[in-house]
Amino acid sequence: DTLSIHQLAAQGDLVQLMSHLQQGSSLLNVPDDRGFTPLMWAAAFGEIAVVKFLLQMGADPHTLAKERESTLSLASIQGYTDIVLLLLDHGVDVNIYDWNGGTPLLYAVHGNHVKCVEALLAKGADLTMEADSGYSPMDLAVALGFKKVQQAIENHVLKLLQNN
Amino acid sequence: SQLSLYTSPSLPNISLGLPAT
Repeated sequence: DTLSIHQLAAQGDLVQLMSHLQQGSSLLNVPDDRGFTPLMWAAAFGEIAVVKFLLQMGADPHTLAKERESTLSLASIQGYTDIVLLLLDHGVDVNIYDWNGGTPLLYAVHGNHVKCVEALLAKGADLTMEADSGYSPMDLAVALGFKKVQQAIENHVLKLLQNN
Repeated sequence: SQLSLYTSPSLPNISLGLPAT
């Protein structure tokens, strides 16, 4: 049997993906049983070439899965900074939150991805947005003992203070 | 060929295992 368009996106199989999409552009944003689109699968597995291709084909980066999971959060939890920046360039909301209050910044912190945290902060990620359990990005960095992430957040706050 | 399937993407529960604030 053939792989689904979601599996092809996750595996970065551009050639098969192209032929799959020729059958019908309606497949471009087709959600799987949990509401994840091919773009979400590609972002979740770091397949930037597929992400670029799907975006060029008109895939919607704003779509949310059933628990409001976003493509941006899926890239952030894995620390795929290049994909995060590409999505932000396509105008997705840096502060999109999901059912448990997760934001891309909280997920980047949770994954201990310093570069991704810095990129999100530079693009206006809101440091005051807390998960539903009340953890702010800084709380989370401290609770998880991620010193470099904590430093990145502190440096960002200092920069904000100096600019005002 | 044996099709290797990727598991569905997911997001962790951010506060799992952390003390209540």
